[in-house]
Amino acid sequence: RLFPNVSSIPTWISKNAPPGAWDAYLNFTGCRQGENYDGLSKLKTYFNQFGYIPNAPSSSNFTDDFDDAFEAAVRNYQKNFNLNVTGFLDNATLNQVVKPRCGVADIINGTTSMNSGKTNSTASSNNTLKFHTVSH
Amino acid sequence: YTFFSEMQRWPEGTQELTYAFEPNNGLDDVVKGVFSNAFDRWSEVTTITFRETTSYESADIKIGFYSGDHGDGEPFDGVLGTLAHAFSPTNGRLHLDGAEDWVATGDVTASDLTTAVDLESVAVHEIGHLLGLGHSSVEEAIMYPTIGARTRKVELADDDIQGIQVLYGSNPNFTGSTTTSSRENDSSNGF
Repeated sequence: RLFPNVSSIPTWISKNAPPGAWDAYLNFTGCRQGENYDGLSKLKTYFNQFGYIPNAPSSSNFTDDFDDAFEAAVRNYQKNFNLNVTGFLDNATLNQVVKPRCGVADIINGTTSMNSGKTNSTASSNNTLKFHTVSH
Repeated sequence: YTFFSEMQRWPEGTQELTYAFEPNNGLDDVVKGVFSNAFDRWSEVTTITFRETTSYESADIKIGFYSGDHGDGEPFDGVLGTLAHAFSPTNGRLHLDGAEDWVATGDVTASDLTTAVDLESVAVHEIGHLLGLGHSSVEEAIMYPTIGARTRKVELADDDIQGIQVLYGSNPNFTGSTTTSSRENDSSNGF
């Protein structure tokens, strides 16, 4: 729906706004490596969609296991979004996950990466582009 | 700021890009004006200008609203979630999720609708992709990947300006300062 102005939004629509597409991911708060969680494969699909699971099989093959590869994906995600790098699905991470976003991947074919935020770090991208972040 | 792989950009010497809207969307002048403003934000800081054309097929940049699977392998997902996507140079496609509650003008932050999304904010971000910028981890940057509903963020941050000026140089009339860099290139890589 396209509203030319904020004031043109009917009141009845405002009172019946549907939940966001990814709100259910908040149910995974607290999940961590080594366990199996019903439906976690869907969250793996999200991380795969945005480039955080390199060399992943097709999304239909994801398991519900919180495995090493998924923990690495969570860590990279947390770095990119300047979150505490905990490696598990803490509250701050999932609140970031459910935010509306651009559909372009953060890491594309493993060759382009958002950098690691506020700390000094180097993000490699197939040895042709490399950035060094410096906090000020 | 980051770039797409191999620093994809529009060809050297590109001074103007044309853009057109999906004819089947039937967008009005208010909506088209939002995109015009969004393009202007990038033109102000770099060397490329943008001009609307009615010739959709021949336009460099093609803008359209689509829902669900719309044929490019990147289906939209309904309300919120993925809002839009754009392709790297020189593809030129900018797609917005037709399921969103897009607000063209006015103070979206004052909206009672919890799913209201500011159109210009998303347009400015996606134009960055069309020009060759990837996502940034700088939260203030336009190229940061997420934006909340009922949020307006349309001003280019230093991070965005520095990135686009690496690709295309600075608009000679740009008077803003980008000397305070929050990110430096690793000189050891000769970039």
